[in-house]
Amino acid sequence: AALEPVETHPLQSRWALWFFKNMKSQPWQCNLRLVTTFNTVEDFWALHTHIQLASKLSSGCDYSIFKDGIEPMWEDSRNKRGGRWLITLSKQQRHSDLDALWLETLLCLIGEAFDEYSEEVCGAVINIRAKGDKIAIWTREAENREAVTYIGRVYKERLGLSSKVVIGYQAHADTATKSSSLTKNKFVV
Amino acid sequence: EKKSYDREFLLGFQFIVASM
Repeated sequence: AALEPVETHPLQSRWALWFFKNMKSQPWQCNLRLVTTFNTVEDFWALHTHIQLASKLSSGCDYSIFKDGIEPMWEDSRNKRGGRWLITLSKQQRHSDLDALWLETLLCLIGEAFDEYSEEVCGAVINIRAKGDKIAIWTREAENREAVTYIGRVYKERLGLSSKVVIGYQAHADTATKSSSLTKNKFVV
Repeated sequence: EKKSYDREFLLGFQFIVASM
């Protein structure tokens, strides 16, 4: 008997998963690979449950999830005027919090959690680094204060961060010209 | 129509898909 077609739940956007592995012998662009794209809830979970947990990646690796067509780099025209809400984690949090925070970030993206400002979202990146992992949501226009701060407030709430914790938004233009420790926050929530 | 989903709805599909 023929199987009934399974109903799927389409997402607002098609998303692309990118993987970066730091191999110093190759140019940076060669280390960044598009893994796959998806545009349904079901395909998101199929992908998520079949790839390595972020906490198990080796140092120097990144996962990026961006709207299809946007490359996960400052230079992309959809990113270059934007910035990122940055979450920096302690070394200990890789084991206790990292995977849950990354999953929550992904659910915010694919579920369009930022209401009318979800259109401002370009994607999200997780950096696995020995000195401390980072998660960020990238938005397309750093000067759009209303949208950026709305996204920041919702994101902080969704991550379950204490009101005492402050997270910052950095414009890519500032990040690109300064070392990370010196990049000033354009907004905080 | 904008397709938005809350977290509980999305999480509800996690193990259904994983078991397929």
